[in-house]
Parts: sequence; structure tokens; C-alpha cells
Amino acid sequence: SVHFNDPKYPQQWHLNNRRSPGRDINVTGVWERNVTGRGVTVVVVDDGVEHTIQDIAPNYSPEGSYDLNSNDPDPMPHPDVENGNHHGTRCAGEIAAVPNNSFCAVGVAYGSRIAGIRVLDGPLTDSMEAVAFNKHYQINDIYSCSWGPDDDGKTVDGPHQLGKAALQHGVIAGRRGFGSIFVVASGNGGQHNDNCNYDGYANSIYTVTIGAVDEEGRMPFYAEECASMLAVTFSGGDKMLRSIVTTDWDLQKGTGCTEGHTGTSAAAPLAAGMIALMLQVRPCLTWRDVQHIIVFTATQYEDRRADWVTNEAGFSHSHQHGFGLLNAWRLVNAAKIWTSVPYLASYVSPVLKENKAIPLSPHSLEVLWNVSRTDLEMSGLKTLEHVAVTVSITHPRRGSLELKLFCPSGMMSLIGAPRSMDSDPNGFNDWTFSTVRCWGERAKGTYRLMVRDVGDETLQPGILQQWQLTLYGSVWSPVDIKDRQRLLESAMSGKYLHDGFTLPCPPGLKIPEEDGYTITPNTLKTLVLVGSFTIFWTVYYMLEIYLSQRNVATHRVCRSGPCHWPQRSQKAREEGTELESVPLCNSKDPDGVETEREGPPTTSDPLAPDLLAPGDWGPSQDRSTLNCPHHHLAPDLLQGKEEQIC
Amino acid sequence: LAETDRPGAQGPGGLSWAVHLDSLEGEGQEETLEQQADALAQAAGLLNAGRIGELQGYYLFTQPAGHQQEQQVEALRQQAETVLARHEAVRWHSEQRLLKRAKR
Repeated sequence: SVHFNDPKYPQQWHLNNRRSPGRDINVTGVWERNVTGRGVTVVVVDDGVEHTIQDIAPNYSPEGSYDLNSNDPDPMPHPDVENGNHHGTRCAGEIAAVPNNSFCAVGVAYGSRIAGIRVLDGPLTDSMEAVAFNKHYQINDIYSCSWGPDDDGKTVDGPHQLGKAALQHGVIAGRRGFGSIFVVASGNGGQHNDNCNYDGYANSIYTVTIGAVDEEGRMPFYAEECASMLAVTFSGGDKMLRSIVTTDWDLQKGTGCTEGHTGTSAAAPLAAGMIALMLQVRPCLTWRDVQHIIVFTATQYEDRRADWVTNEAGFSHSHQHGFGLLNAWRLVNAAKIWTSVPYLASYVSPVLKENKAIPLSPHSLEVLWNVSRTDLEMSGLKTLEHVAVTVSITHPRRGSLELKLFCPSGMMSLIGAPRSMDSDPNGFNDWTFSTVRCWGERAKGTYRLMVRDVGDETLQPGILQQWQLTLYGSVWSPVDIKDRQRLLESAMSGKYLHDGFTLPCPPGLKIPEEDGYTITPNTLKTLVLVGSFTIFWTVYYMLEIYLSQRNVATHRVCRSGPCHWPQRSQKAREEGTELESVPLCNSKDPDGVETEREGPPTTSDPLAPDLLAPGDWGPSQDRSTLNCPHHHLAPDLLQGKEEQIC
Repeated sequence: LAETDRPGAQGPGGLSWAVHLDSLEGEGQEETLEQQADALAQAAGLLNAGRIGELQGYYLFTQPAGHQQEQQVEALRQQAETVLARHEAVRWHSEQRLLKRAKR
């Protein structure tokens, strides 16, 4: 029953696939129930967002936006030589393109607000990343990041110290304490045998890592396998398959609409949009709740090339597709009835020093660590979420190494896949790999790490110097997990998805942000220039007046004795040359009685100099007549009973 | 920009360091940390560009204007490293380098 007049909506197969029913994100039923992302803000951290384009402008959130490349509040993309700064705008359109405006396309969460943080269009440092991840973090709920380290199959990189601190701070303090949601694209290094476990953003416990499938449900040529990928959603495939239709920029060669958005870049924003729908129905979902709901609701589907394995908790994961396809209907219905997962419990093993040689394939080095009930008692950890292994290995050719982790259940995760293009001679220096494949399984038991060398036997053998195991999870028992699975399935009919049913939500924390308003450098420079200009003219004008007054005083008034105010003639008044100001001096009776003078001096004073008209106060005149030294007056100078002492 | 676009190259606008100061307890700690950061930056021959985002206790120190020649820059780097490495209030410091990031 959902109809839009946006001309490209029929081609948005990822929203509603008429050609291949079921090969879409299953969102139309959610929209029918008026769940559109209202009240949620998603920020695209990228090369900018053209927020003036008509498909984005009505949903644009300036409060959540910033430009870190130019250091101003406006994230408009800059035209570039390669016509490449359309990326952020395309991602933004996927999330929140306005419906029914007869223009281009519709966003997944078309009722949400969309912000932009421009940070990729220029030099990028660790500190800039840290600023980006927490920018306006009480306004922005979800951070969509379709970028990462090079997917060249030989890079090992991720967030550095500050970026890591910012991600952690974001999940602790962002979104009123419920935690910022960071959605990242798993990477496009499939052709180089890349693996997202060499990407610290993708294998972080704080991020929702999303991969891609094409319209046929297969892993595209660019997609990477990964043990730490949570789920997949649709994107473009090879040239015979359709790509994602979304808003485009209209600068340079852009037309405002594109049918060619693809890569894992196109998948992550769709996931961000679906999470926005979840947050509308239950705003108090924590960052861990969102990950749990994805694990619980993603759907395994038929793909013979994918190695689906069902773990001890009943969740099926494949290195190609994570826990499966994201399904908006299932996500939103699960979110509606979800009660928060208990606190994050963790266990860290000692640093296990091995210093053992790594044999050539088919042989493997196997090291074990047993996690006992006592080890977990303090934290209460019972079932797993992420499992991380930090290793230090020396090897002359890093890409020849293969690392596998086995959880106590026997569930295997290929955490360090061999990479033929990685010839780095420096091995791994405290690099952390992770897996989500043991999600929901019991934490207690023996963990096995197997390392082997799949490379050339002529090279020196590698050495496993040390490793350390870190477990993350909760106090949920395996029974609790099963109960939650049953509860969610009971909600999938949609019976709870209406306004009449709402679980209570706590209000969240009030966390002040760093800056209410900051003056940008450009504004500051402008203010300084205007201020300097004003000060200069003020000083000049004051000098002009001062010096002109001094001349008048010297010549006419203050030669000797008290100052006498100039008499003003009737003629001068009539001609309008009379000074308009009232003299600021007290009249003093010769007997010493002072009276305040209220009007201009009279013309009866014979000693009054010629009338001073405006303009007579030339530079030579002394304006400080009020400060003339007191002199005894000659009797013939006394005028009447009063003398004016200025 | 072409020169500074190499990963690992010094950050935009010259040398810069991120510094994590030991946090103080009690009221007014942010102000005291800010003052401490100012003093430390001055001692290191740098300018305090302020707190890094929302990270309490983390500050960005930047190269003052005017140090353009390579020798001057190198001297400044050594001075900054020496001061920051030895100062008791500095829990961690790191010279900011360019990161290589790609859209996907």
C-alpha cells in the first residue's frame, strides 16, 4: 500500500524488489506502520553532504553537522578534479532521501534527520578522527562510516589511540548514555584476498560491521570474508547486476540522482537507516542491544558457496555473510519488544608468552588457554559476544600467516586469513583480531589458537612471541539466550508493532557537549579586522577633535586666568553657526559660591572671543578648557558678579 | 597538500602533538587541566589548540607560526619530544601523522 511519486523509486530494488521478490530489505511493512525513523538523527561521516539538494534539504540537520576539513559548521562538499566528492551525498540519500517530492529516490529512514561531517576531503589525523566520532554526539544517534584503511590486501591499520578513545567514549557517553551507534563498511578488498580483521574499525567491538551481497544474494567480487562481520545487506554486484539508486550531488557532473552507488559503501548506510527505524520504536536501545538484535534477527539464506556454521547458541554465521541478511521487518519488531541486555562483562587473560616457532603448512602451532568458572566469577560473564585475540608475531612475510581461533564449543573462526599481497616483514605487533562467531556460546572452557605458515619454505620461520585472550559478553546464560530467541520469534507477526504497545524507556543521562557555540577562525578574523578599523578611526577622530580644540583654547581663551566661554551672538544663532553643546563648567560667584550654569554663555561678556561655530575647533585649539590653570583675575576682566571657571 | 598527503607525513598545518594529561579530581578540574596544558605547550615551544573533541584530558599542541625552515622544524620537534617525554603530568603523547583512509 506504500506508493511514492519519486521517479526512481520503482528502480530502488533494495527497498522493494518486484523483479525478485524477497531480495530486498523488507521495509515496506515497517513504513506502513508509520515507522520511518522519526526522531532519529543519522550522521554521514564522509567527504561532505550536499544538503541543499531537494531530496535531502527537508531532512537536513545542521545541528548535527560539521566540516572538519575547513573547520566550519557547513559540510557542503567541495568540487574536485576527480568529481569524487559525491560519496557522502549518495550515502546520505540512501538513509534519508525525502519521499513524494517527485525527485529521484526514497531513503530507508525517510522520516529521520540526516547530518554530515566532512572529514575525508583533506588531510586526516588521529585527532581529527577522534573529533569526528564524538561530534555533536548528543544530537547524532548513528554514525555511518563508509570508509576505512586501504583495502589493498596488505594494510594492517585501524583507529589509533585517539580514535579508539573516541569510539569508546562514544559508546559510553553518546546518545544520552545509551551509546552512539557506529556503522562501518566491511571493506572492498575481495579481489586482493583482503580480510576485514586487518581493519581495526571493522573488527572493533564498538562498531556494527556490515558487508554486501548483490541482487542475487551472492558475495560480490569486491566483498571480503570476515569472522568479525555482523551481517550483510544489498549493494551492487558485477556489471550485469543492478546497483543502488540514491540521491547524488548536482555539482560538476552530478545530476542529483544516481543509479550507480555500489560497494560496501552502499551497504553500510542501508544498515544505518534500518537501525534508525529500530531507534524510533525503542530509543533506549543501547549500542550492545543493537548488535544483539542484528545477531538474533539476521537471516541465513541459501548460498552453497557460503560456509554457514551454526554455533552452540543456535546462531548461524558464515565468513562471507556474517549472521546473514538484515531484515528491516525483523529488526524493528525485535526492537519494539527488546529489553536491554545486562551490563558488559569482560575477561582478560594474562599475556601468554610463547616464543614458539610457527611451522609450515600442513603443520600448525597450537596454543591453549583455559578459562575457568573462577576466572569468570568476578565479572559474572556467562555467554559470549565478541572474542578478541591480541598477538605479537615475527615473520619475514606477514601475508603467509594463518590464524584460527577455536572457542570452547569447537566453533572455528578464521581470524587471520593469508593474504598473498602482504609481504610486510614486520609481522604483527600487538595486533588484535576478533570474532563474533561464538556469539551466545558459553564463555567457560578452553580456547585454542592455531597458527601456521602457508608460505614459502625457504624463508625464516615466524615466531609466536605472545598472545592474549579477551572475552566480552554478559551474565545471560545459554537458557536466557534461548528464551530471548523464542520471545523474538513470537513478535515477528507484527502484533506488537503499533502505538498501543510501548515498553517504558528510561530518560537517559544529560551530558553537556563541549561547545555550545564557537567562533570560527574566519569569523574571528573578520571581527578583528572590523574592530581594528573601528579603533583606528576612533583614535583618528579623537585626535582630530583634540588637536583642533587645543588650538582654539591656546589662541583665544586660556592665555591667562580662568577660561571664559565664548559669547554667542544672536546673528550666529540665526545663522546656525552657534555651537550646540552645553558647556560643562560651573559658574562661580567671585565670593566663592558656585552655581551651575545651565545655558550657553551670554554675549555680554566683552572678553568673549568670537563665536565659535562648529568647525572652529581646529587642531590648534585646546579642548581642555576645563582644565585651564586658575589665575587671579585682573579686576577689569571680571564680568559681572560671576566668573566662569572651566 | 601534495607533500603532506603521504601517510605518516606530518599533519596539516605543520607539526602537532596529541597529549594526554593526568586527570585531576575535584571541582574546576577542566579549568586547571586547561591551564596546565597551556603551560606545558609553552614549555614545549608549542601552542595549545585546545581539548581534542570530547576527550577529557586530551589536548592538541600545534607548531607556532613562523617555523618554516627544516632545521627550525627539526629543532622544535626535538624540543617538544624532550619536554613531553619528561614531564610528569603527561600520561601519553604522540606526534600527529597523516592517516590514509579510502571511501568504500
